[in-house]
Amino acid sequence: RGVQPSITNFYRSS
Amino acid sequence: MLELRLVQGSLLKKVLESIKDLVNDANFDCSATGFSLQAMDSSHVALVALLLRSEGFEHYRCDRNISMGMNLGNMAKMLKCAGNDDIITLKADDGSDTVTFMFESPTQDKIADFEMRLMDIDSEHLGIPEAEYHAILIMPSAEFARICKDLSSIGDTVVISVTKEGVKFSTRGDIGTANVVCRQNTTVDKPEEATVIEMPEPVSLTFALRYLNSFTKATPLSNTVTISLSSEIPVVVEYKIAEMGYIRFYLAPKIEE
Repeated sequence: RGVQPSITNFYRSS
Repeated sequence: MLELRLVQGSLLKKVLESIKDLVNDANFDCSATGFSLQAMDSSHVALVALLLRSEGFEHYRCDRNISMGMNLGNMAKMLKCAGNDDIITLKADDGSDTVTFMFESPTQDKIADFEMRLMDIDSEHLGIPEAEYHAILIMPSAEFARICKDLSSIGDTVVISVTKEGVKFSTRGDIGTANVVCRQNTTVDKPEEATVIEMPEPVSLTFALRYLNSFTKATPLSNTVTISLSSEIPVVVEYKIAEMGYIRFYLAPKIEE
């Protein structure tokens, strides 16, 4: 149920 | 030259057992601050961040910042060969493509060394900004593991809802539904048995149980777990590693279709 977003949608490469 | 001597070698064994199924390959970064790792699972859904501060090692020599790519499954195999009471020392020479794990028994009557080949790993390092969390839940780690395990036999996802009454974990599946409510409880004999809810704002979020269950493999590292929740940003599931640092897992909430 529902869509699982990637963690990279929240944190950017540093 | 790198030489890190960890008297409580079992900590490193537990760290590897907690992440080896989530992450295949990762770079361990060594600097004056400590021994750290940041890695995503292969599907880039979850993130793990580990820090073992240099002060927590009996001897910590790291002449220059170094990043060592390791296959965590292979590293776990080697660390399994260390006894629970063994002292573990990690050694690497400058420019070497291997790392050596040395295991010493507490009485010094047995010394073993295992050499592992390092790998070139092209990994992204993500910046994790400081966040204000709506609700911070501190509870016994074994209790959280039990709830995740129990609910995953009913459903695939869990709704974690925090209100002033407590925290509710809910799931539903083909066979039925399940709800577990934990109330704030600070009147316990031992502080590690308390459930504490720091809740500026109520919050309700849905997470994949498969990942939460994987995070609970870190349970042997700490008696308590800290779960930080805020709407629309990843949950942080943190296990503090006594005197040394932490292991933190990050997972984004699921979005309604």
